[in-house]
Amino acid sequence: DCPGACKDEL
Amino acid sequence: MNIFRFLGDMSHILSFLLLLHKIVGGKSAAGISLRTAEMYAIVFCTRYIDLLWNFASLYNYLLKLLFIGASLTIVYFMRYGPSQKATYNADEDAFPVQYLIAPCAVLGVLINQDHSSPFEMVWAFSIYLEAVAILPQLFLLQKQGEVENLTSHYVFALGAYRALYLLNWMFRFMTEPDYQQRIVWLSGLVQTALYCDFFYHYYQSKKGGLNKSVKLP
Repeated sequence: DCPGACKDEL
Repeated sequence: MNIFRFLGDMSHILSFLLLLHKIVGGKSAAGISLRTAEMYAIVFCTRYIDLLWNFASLYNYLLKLLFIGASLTIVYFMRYGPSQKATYNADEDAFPVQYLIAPCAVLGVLINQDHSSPFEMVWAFSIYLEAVAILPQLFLLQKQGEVENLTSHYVFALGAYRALYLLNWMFRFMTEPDYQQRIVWLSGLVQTALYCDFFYHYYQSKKGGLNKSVKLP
């Protein structure tokens, strides 16, 4: 999964 | 960025433009659920708290501001606009949203991507809440049976945005080595599944011409 800064989607 | 996500974001923007056109331009809230509008405002105000520290992408930054601004504008006009209040049907817009918000809050605390981070809990809550936020709107349309033209396009664009995001996640899963987003993938599946019935009736009614109203049994 993609916690923190890698949330690059809306 | 891939074409599915870009089209998804454009469809999302279109759904806002259609709803704003109806509520602010057309001064009518007939057939629109204030409860869904309020839940979307909660979804965006919680998910986009990272506006305060995440400047990774100007595109995301601007759209986050747009989505928060548009959803709050819609709630404002539906609550305080004189002609909007007159056309809003509070009796029919009666879906018990507390049964949606409370479980999503519990799930957000229990199932998220970093249990040490309050933002991750809030972010997961907003993902779960968005998956069910459309229920009061679909419930209202079901009750009214007939869906006014502009409203049907608004709901269709809103449903299409997350369906396109599903394609985006599939694409990223196939093209990016360790890309894994279980929370948004499952929530997005549930969210899109809730629209299936509407999509079917929308297609049935629109294949005879885009201006036909959508009839729900």
